[in-house]
Amino acid sequence: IHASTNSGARQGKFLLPGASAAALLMLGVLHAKRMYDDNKLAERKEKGLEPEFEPDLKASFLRLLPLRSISRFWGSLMEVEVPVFMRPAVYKGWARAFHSNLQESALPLEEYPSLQAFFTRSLKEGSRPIDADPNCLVSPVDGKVLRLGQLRGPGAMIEQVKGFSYPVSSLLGASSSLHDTKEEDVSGDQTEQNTPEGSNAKSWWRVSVASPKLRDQTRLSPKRGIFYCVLYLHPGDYHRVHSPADWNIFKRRHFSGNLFPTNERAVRTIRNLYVENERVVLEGQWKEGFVAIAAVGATNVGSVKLLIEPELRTNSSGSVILPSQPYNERVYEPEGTGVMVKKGQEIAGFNMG
Amino acid sequence: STVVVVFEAPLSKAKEDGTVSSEFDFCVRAGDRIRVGEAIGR
Repeated sequence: IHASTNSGARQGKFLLPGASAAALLMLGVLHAKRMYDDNKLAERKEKGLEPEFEPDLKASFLRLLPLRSISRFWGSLMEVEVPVFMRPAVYKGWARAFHSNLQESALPLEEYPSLQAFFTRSLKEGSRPIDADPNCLVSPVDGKVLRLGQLRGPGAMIEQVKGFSYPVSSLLGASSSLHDTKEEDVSGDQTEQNTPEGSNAKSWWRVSVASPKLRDQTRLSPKRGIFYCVLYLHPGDYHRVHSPADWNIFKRRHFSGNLFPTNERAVRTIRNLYVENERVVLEGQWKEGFVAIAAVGATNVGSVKLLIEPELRTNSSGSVILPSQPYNERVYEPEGTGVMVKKGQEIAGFNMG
Repeated sequence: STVVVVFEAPLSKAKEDGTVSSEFDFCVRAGDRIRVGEAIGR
């Protein structure tokens, strides 16, 4: 008996319980695969090749998680009051981790009671000069330009990443007045925009002239296109949203969707990321025609506050996503004029959770 | 988080002398960092 217990002890000493060994092995394999993927991505970038869409296991796994609850839990953590003496160290730590610029914060660090307050901080007066050119559209946020271009053809798809695109009508809402700009159909012949599918394709850019006398005027009037620009905000960026031009906001749509992360890896692996995530769309008119802004949330930054509609609540537990009614809409009074905002004016902001 | 701006702008305008002026053009590219108030395009 003595010998057997000795040998048993010797075995126990060296034999890690099976489960721990398997877990360590699996973690090792996953980490190695992650390193291999990142390495492959870096090589593609070095060759100037654009990353392509490739759904992976992690993206499918994310679909199983209660991301909205996780987001709200994260938000409640961020609301916890930080003792005054700890605030500078905590916020400097955040700034170092996420490359925030502390010099621009409007208030001294001690004045931000929580990380949420620090995250939604405003900037010192004059920190963001607004381009005065009346013919330009300015960036509504601080961030990185992910994609930009012109929408063409009847499908009007925005490229999420090379190899995957999503319809702008799904992003903005199918009843978007973007459709209304497709035809000022009066009568007479149609001069079509240069749609790639040829002049017969039913396209949004049909410009019709009523009669020959108008034709000359129309010939001189600008042909129009619809353009888009996708901007990604890093966690350390200034997270308030400003107006890109002088415009009238006619309506607001709130899509209570999922809350996948929206980092570079998520953009490359999650299908319809911006169409599935919680978002608020503001739609209206500027001097050149239609304009819309979609503020899309993410797991850590799940909610959007509107200065023009403070009572709107996003990322709330009660809101249920119904396929028949994917969003709720509000038309701003007076109808047809809506809310007038100036270029550079603050209109919204992202919040954590 | 992400912000998508979708907007209408003139594509091209034929002038009286028959030449065509190219209208709206982006002044940033994918990958650029941008800040509030800086021009996206003119």
